[in-house]
Amino acid sequence: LPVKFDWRDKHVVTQVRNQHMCGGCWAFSVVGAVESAYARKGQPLEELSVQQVIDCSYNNYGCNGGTPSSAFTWLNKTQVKLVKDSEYPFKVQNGLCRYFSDSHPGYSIKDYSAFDFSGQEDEMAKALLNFGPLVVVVDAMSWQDYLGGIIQHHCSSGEANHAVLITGFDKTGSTPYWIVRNSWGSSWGVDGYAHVKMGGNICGIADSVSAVFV
Amino acid sequence: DNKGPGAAFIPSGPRSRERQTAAFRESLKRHHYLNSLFPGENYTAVYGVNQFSYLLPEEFKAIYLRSKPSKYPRYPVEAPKPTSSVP
Repeated sequence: LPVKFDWRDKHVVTQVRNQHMCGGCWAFSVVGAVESAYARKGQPLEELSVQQVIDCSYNNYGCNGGTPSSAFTWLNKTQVKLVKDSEYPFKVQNGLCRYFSDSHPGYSIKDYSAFDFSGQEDEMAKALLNFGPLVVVVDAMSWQDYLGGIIQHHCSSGEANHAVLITGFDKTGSTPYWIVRNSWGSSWGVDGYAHVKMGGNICGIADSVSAVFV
Repeated sequence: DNKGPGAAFIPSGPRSRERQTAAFRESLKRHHYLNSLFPGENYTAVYGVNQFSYLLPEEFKAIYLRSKPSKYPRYPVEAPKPTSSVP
């Protein structure tokens, strides 16, 4: 395991986005994972449509909430092709699902995996290297006030409420940490990212971990 | 004071100025508390004014924390193979 790794350095992570007042973190994290999965396969790094997932993932509640697992299940079962963000832009509210013809270019998934890595964060780091950025659900209550540094306290496992995307980790310092892409804009945290201590399942970061395959 | 730090991030909508001010005051108290508990710890997180400081915690939770975890199986770690079986 390298002491430091970040998929951003491989240019396979899109820019931090802003969900504004839409509770669609689950869609942002899932779409971010699909974007990175295609870029890892050699496709151009493209922003895909979060709005399409918000509107069309019938087993979720759009801007009123949802879970990454339901979104991945929907993507896998329906083989829906995600279109580019520019074709189906984010509008900060639920809308009617737009359908595209089968010939319309888009990005579907082949499969996804989901595991509980609590107590196994080194294995989780290996999974990050092997499978790409990981979608996780964390307790982000104290993240309301986060400015920077390594989150080590003030959150708990078992109370997760926010979906994000882990893009890397850094074990070079005395406090190893996960590098976590959020969807609250780049002015939040460390250029839109949070650093969460590795080990100890801080904020429940290892409880619900999923990866996507394309 | 709406012209203070974070003024650019005041959410639009029908929230009263009084409510925003109350939320901001509560945020300042919360930041002080969060920053006071582990002051000597290396690289520990810092908490302060950002775009969410004009929201009460319950408002923040209702707007932004709209996901929940799913129960997944534990990751199966491969048992290490004895070296005699490694070609």
